[in-house]
Amino acid sequence: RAAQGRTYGNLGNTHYLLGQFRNAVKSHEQRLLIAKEFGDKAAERRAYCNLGNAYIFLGEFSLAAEHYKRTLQLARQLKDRAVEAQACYSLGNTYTLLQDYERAIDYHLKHLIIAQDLNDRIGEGRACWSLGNAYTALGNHDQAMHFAEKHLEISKETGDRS
Amino acid sequence: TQRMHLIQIDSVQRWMEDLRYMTEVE
Repeated sequence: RAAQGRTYGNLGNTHYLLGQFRNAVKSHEQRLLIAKEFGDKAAERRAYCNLGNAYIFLGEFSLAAEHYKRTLQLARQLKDRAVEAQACYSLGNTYTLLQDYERAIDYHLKHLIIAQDLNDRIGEGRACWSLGNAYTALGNHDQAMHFAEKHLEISKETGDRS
Repeated sequence: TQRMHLIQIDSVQRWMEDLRYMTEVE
């Protein structure tokens, strides 16, 4: 049964890489079921993240957000700060797709704080880029300028010419 | 409409380009 769980996870990832997102969801749902049977929180966390990703490419952004929220809860339970940051970043982007910019900003700020704690300058740069765009969408140009300047400063430091 | 919106926001577009080949491996 444990091997079945791992195999469903691998199958889900293969379907995903092939662009077969419905099949990816089916496999990752099975993987999730087996992870729950075993109380395997790390595997459960991976399955929720993979499901969120597949729902993004199916255009089902609300479902993606629900799955990323479960990823975030489990990342916190598992005390994995890098995964927590990644989940916040995914949620920020998903709420941007849903045009809910206030929620997007909440999650991008959470991502920014963790990236700063972890001294992840690339993550911090991406958070600033995302925040600049979200504030622009809200018409808050002062905040947009603040984050655009921070993004520029970090991009120079990390040598990101694009 | 959602896809049109997506193209307008470059940071989201970049995230999705990365996400397309990102998987949580067993």
